[in-house]
Amino acid sequence: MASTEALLPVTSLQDPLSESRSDQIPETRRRRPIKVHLAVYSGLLLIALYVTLIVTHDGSKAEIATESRPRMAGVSEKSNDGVWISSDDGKVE
Amino acid sequence: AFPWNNTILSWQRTAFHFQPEKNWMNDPNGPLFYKGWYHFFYQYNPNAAVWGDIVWGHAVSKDLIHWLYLPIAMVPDQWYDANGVWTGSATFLDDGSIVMLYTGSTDEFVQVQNLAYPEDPSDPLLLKWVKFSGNPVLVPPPGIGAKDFRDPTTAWKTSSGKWRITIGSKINRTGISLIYDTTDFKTYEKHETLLHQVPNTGMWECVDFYPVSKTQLNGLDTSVNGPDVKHVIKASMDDTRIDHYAIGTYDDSNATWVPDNPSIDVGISTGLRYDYGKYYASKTFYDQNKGRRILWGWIGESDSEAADVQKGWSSVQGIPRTVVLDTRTHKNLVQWPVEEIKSLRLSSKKFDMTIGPGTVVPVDVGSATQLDIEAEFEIKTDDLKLFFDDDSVEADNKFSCETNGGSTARGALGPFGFSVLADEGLSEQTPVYFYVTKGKHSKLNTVFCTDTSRSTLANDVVKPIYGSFVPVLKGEKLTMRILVDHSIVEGFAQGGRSCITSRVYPTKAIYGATKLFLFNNAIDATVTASFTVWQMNNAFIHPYSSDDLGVPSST
Repeated sequence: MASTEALLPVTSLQDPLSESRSDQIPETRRRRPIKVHLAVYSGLLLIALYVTLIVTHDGSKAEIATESRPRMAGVSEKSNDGVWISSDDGKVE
Repeated sequence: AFPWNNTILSWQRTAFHFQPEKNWMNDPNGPLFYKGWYHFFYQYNPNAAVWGDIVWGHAVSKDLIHWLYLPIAMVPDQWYDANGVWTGSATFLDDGSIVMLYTGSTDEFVQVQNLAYPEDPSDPLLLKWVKFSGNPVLVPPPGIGAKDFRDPTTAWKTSSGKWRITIGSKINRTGISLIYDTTDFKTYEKHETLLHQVPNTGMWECVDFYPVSKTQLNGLDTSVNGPDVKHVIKASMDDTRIDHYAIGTYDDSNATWVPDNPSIDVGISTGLRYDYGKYYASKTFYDQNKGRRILWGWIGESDSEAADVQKGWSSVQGIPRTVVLDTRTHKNLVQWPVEEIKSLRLSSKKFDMTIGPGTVVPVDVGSATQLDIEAEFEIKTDDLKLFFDDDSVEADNKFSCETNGGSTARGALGPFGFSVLADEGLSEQTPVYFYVTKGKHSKLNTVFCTDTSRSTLANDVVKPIYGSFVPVLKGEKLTMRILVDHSIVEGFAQGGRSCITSRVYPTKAIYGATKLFLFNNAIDATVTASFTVWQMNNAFIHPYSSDDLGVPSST
């Protein structure tokens, strides 16, 4: 959940950009290719940033799984989540 | 995840085990008997079916079976318990008054010990609790982590007349029990020595310490000591969520305890356990009403948190058990469901069956959702003789329920027992069984197991095979008792020398489709089973009213 929130600002960055692109429509033809290049590069940059955040997202999720709320508060683990996945192998809890 | 629906989830709620009306429960707290009522407090989240926002739930009973929910006893309303009113224990003082010591998680998540007492000692229901104005009475001592200092025990008397408590903790990977003396429960003197410590066992939670008689079958008050007494230390292992105990000798003069057998010390994986299934954070109390020591244990869920949220509740308490030293082996405790559970027995059927190798027999008891089964097994003498006279059969001292394939792995003399919570086609079943092998010096080596691996078709459930070795002495038959109550199965072998509690979540073997089977999956043994099966009534567990309590209404 926390990581979903972390992605939100990145997504929202795209909206101002696309707005600015639409704002540029009346501008001169000479300057347009530069703007297009800028938009493409910015887009690529954003995609790279997005991918980076996805990786970070997975990492933080793993951390959350090991540090549950009771663990963080200072008592023993209370949930089986993360354990039951292996249960089909007949593994002992 | 399995698509749970309300029909299946509703069936999972137990009928005669204690659980709150809804939401999350964990450790038993401060159990006691006072003015005619058994009081049970418990770690409770009033807001959700998952752990958090912990308060002290409270219920009372006349018989440990039928319960009335009372208002919440204590909530986090002070800086020293702002993040949770955690586990604690009750002590009766010499004048009969009660003090309660409990762990508070402070506003900064530091674990401290706090004192509380009943507002009105004349109230048999102990409805209102007052927190001592000088709380906290204990903070983590130097060298102990802020989150490694919790769950004070019931106090016991020293020979010098002081009160003594122990609190679980750890130093690096060594599990320890700290010792404090007090005269007033407000100020404490810490011993430099520890009651006990065991390396590589991690944090000890919910430590329990009590005497057991070497000669008598009655329970002992926590302060009793003497030559006919052994002392038990139990600790709940934070790392493994297993309750381990050991039996040993307590020295009052230096406040230390020594195990009888260091190789099975507290927390060692091959050491003794109250229960070889799912059983944690347990706590005993001395029941002065009937002169017995009673054990409570928290039984969590084996399904997913998502399923718990969907059904709206999580966790049950095991049926309270009497606990005594095994006066025949002197090496283990025996636990047995309190006698009051028999009051729930309805109709019964008695069976004598002889079943050959590789046989599964339906037991005609009607619906098998709520049962109490008591059984004796005998392996045909000729089969036993053949087996033990066969030199080609080697001793198998390493057999373990967990690793030897469960109830489908066939051996010469086992497995045999009952499949509970099974459907007609045995697509779902939970076998509770014995498995006999040749041990050292051609002696019988018996293990008692519960195999939950086929208990449900659902995939989002932990389905372990539980079990352990169980001592069977010369002249003893193999005996087991099983309590079945919807999603919980409690098994007791050899009078309670070995116990296994499991949580199971069938999807087909529910309501009227739940069956009971007797099976013998041995290759070479014919087994005779003599057993009685009782249908079990529902316990009466609901919110209190003035009528229930026999007191005039306040309106």
